[in-house]
Amino acid sequence: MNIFRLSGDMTHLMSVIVLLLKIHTIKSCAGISLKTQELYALVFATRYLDIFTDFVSVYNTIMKLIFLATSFSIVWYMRHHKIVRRSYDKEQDTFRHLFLILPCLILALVVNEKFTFKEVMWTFSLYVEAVAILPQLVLLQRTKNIDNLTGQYVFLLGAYRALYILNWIYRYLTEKHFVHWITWISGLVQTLLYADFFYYYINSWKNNVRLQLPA
Amino acid sequence: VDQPQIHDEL
Repeated sequence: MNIFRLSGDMTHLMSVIVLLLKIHTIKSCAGISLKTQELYALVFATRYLDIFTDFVSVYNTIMKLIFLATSFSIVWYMRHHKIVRRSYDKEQDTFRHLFLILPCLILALVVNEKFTFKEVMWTFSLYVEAVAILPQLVLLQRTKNIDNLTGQYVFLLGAYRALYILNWIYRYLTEKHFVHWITWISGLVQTLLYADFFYYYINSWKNNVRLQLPA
Repeated sequence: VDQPQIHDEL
């Protein structure tokens, strides 16, 4: 474990906590894409299949349980909670995430480290995570209303992935532990997807103006 | 072929 990875995990944890708190306290999910949340629940469900078979560490298991619990409860809130669901703008959140899931599944079947169920599912979860933010970014472009909690959520998510890239570099240099190139590429693609958001987010923060994404 | 490493990252 190194500082980059620990802070990456903490940033990731913060992003889901921020989101859950927002939904739970103000009982609203305005501006949040349910499609992205469903994709994240899928990411964790397919990545943590080994939670009971391969024990890595207490930390690892606890974090997996937290990510599974938070992602599924966010989806539950947005779908079934009688008050929260009313603030979900399904007219705007129309991204067909099936068009993201299918290519990821096909790619995972073709490009993977080892053709076993668990390995293919793990690779699939990497590809889905790389594109999971797209529905949320599309929704932000459409609704233009980035309330600062949603902005913080996306920012923290991007920061976590960027920290993970530093973690992979660190591990490569120190532990001679190379992360599989699949992990590298999908992590890089994911971080790049945030790049433009980061640009506008930091600019708006610097000029202390409301965050506006270009049309 | 080396055993695929257990994915120790989240």
